[in-house]
Amino acid sequence: LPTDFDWRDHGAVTGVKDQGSCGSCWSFSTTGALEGAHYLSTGELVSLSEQQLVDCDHECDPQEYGACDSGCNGGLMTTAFEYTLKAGGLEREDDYPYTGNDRGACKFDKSKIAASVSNFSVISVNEDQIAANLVKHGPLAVGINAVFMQTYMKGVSCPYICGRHLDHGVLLVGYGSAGYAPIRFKEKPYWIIKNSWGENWGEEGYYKICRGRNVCGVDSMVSSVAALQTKSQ
Amino acid sequence: SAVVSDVVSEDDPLIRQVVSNGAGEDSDDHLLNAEHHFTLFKSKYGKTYATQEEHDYRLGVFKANLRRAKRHQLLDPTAVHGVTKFSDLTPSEFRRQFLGLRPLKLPADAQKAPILPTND
Repeated sequence: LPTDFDWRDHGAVTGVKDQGSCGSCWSFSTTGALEGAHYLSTGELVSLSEQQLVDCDHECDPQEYGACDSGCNGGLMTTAFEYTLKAGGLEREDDYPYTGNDRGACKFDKSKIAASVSNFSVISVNEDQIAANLVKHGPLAVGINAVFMQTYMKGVSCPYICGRHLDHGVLLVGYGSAGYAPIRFKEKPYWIIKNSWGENWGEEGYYKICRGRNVCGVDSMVSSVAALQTKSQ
Repeated sequence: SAVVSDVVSEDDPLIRQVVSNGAGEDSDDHLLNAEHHFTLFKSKYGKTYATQEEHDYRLGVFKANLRRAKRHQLLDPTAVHGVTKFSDLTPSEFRRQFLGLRPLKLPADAQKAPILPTND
């Protein structure tokens, strides 16, 4: 594994998006992972539609009654991958733009599919495996506890205490080996996270969180997706 | 009062750090500037409020978030915490409007990623 890695340097990450006042973080995490996977399989970076997921994805967890993807009321990346697999794929952002609400009907047009899922999987709570899957398969959809993110401005977040209850979906795009020195000037590694709160939050829309001890639960819900090798129309 | 935390994990167990809990001596000074910071905040993020009551309520929330940012700074010293676009929201408003991850109950048939080699 390289000591430092960032998919932004390899052209696999679209610009930072803004979910607005809508609990649709799960859809942005999902599209981010598929955008990266599609780039790896085709060499083409396409911004994909979150609104399609918000409007059309009502996929439910088969093991938990009533646990379904539900627009601005929340969802889950793995069930969104399942929806995308069943629906055939996602449209481009331009063809199905984001509105920031879930009051509209589903307007999915199958003839406009730009990227498709071939497979997805969950990754074990092991930081080396997460890094290896990141480098091999592209950006990963992850869950995180966002309690420190409301006041975060910049730097590497490494709280002494942080709950591991996951409440926010984000995209893991890279890692660094030596980003901060908490004590004794000993440099520590960190993850690079793409968020969906616009560029005027955090480090131009990004969040850095320290690696090594599943801080804020960042290692505990990680999923990877692979895209079909089809060029978008 | 103070909070004593284990600063480091197993790789550096010798150091403990003692931090103030943020309710101490300089919190009053901090809040004296709250109204000025709130004016800057409204200007930077284009915030307007429909009524004076709403404005005053949001100022109260903003002050509470300044105290919260200070606590976060003590608990998370390698990052910078402060005023953000969410500083006029209560924690529950923030959760309701900007988070939205359902709890994961991993299905038994979920496909687990194969273990990849990580040596070299």
